Amino acid sequence: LIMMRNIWKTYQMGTETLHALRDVSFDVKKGEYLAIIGPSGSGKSTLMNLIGCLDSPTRGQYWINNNQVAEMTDDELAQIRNKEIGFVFQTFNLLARATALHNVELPLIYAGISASERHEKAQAALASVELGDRVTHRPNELSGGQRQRVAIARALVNHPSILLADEPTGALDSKTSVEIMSLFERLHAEGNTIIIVTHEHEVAERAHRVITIRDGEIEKDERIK
Amino acid sequence: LIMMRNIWKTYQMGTETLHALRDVSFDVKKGEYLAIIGPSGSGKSTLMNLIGCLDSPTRGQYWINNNQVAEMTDDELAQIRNKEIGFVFQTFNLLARATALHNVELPLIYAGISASERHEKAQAALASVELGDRVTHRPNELSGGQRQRVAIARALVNHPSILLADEPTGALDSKTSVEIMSLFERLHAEGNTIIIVTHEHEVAERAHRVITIRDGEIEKDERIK
Ligand SMILES: Nc1ncnc2c1ncn2[C@@H]1O[C@H](COP(=O)(O)OP(=O)(O)OP(=O)(O)O)[C@@H](O)[C@H]1O
Ligand SMILES: Nc1ncnc2c1ncn2[C@@H]1O[C@H](COP(=O)(O)OP(=O)(O)OP(=O)(O)O)[C@@H](O)[C@H]1O
Ligand SMILES: [Mg+2]
Ligand SMILES: [Mg+2]
Repeated sequence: LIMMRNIWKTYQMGTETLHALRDVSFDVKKGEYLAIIGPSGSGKSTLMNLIGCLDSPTRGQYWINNNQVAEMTDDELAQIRNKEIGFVFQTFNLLARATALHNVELPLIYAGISASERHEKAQAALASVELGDRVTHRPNELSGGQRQRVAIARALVNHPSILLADEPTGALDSKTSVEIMSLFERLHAEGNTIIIVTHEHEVAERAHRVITIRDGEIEKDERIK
Repeated sequence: LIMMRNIWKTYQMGTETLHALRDVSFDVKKGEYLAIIGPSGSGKSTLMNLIGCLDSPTRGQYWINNNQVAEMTDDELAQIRNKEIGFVFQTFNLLARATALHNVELPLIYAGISASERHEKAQAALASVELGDRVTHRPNELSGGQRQRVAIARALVNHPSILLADEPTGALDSKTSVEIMSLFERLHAEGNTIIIVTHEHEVAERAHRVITIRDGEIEKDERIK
């Protein structure tokens, strides 16, 4: 499903060259449940943005579904990002002036779904993360963990076959984290591919494979189930 | 130092009345190390904003240093917020177009510190959170955990006697979390007052007292050391 070969991501800062990712190579098969763990600043979000086609590498090749991402048209990329991939951002990236409901409807609008069906699907997605009673709240009328759950609901509403989640339980208490992890496990059991970035070992342990990243490089790649 | 009596925080949403805090009362003595723990949406950030004089209660009284906050002048409030309290926000609240260094200098600018002394203090604060090599980066050129550490450095740079930290290790890996918690313990050992909101039990266990909040009410208030 996903193939990364010799991926580098480099930023030029004045005279300084910063390598956020160095010569990263790995494969992810369809239906895998992978956790990516590593210290702060080690390159996890950078890697997730590349996997999600939200950014492009400085060097190296990235194939998704046997297509080289660098060769895709804008339409093909938009298709992948909106229909095949659900992305939970580390900083949520919600629209500040839209309600929770409207934020979750956004991917459905892009998918051309009718208004009444959108409403229903967005309501259901918010109910699945225990926010059924917060649908009219805007992000600044929600707690940190509630905003994170809106971001999760939005990533799931289009039933993506690939879920990319960057620290999806970072703002959640343990009980809510357990509920979200069960949600992800159900998705995985349905045959979908899950890639989670996390700092928390309890979250990483629920994946089937763990990649450890340090200073932009893969340090370890272990099958744990 | 801090006295809260019968505090309510209520939001009116159309016909619906939402009580984020209900009849909350407690005291915090000078030099205490308190953790506030509770589920997502239970009212922790709301309470922190009241303690930090960033918001006012709908009902009830709040005294800090024997002064009723509701009776303070704008000058007195500004003085407290800028000189006595250091606040680590759950969402960091960094200036997007300023470097890490400039973000950390901000409280020193308000305190009227000279430019050269500001530079030096801000550099030292960033070094204390292991970001000495990221001082010229802007927030969007930093990882999630790096942004959180800039927010921590900014809260500490003015040597506040009261540190209010809302989920200060939420975006940090375990090693970095341990470093930040040691930093807070040193501050506490120097006689300062520390109030931390956290979901993580390992973080709460390092405090001397833990208040558990649920649905806007105090459920438990335990001395643990
Ligand atoms: N636009 C940029 N310009 C320069 N450096 C950057 C930029 N974006 C990220 N970096 C640097 O690249 C490195 C990797 O960042 P990344 O966000 O991938 O880390 P991370 O592993 O997700 O960290 P965290 O766990 O703290 O979220 C960091 O050291 C960061 O400072
Ligand atoms: N401006 C607002 N208008 C309406 N409701 C609000 C507003 N701000 C917060 N709330 C509600 O008040 C409750 C408490 O919010 P608060 O941010 O204090 O929770 P929290 O304990 O910090 O949660 P978390 O652990 O998720 O950060 C939440 O249920 C939230 O939806
Ligand atoms: Mg990150
Ligand atoms: Mg909060």
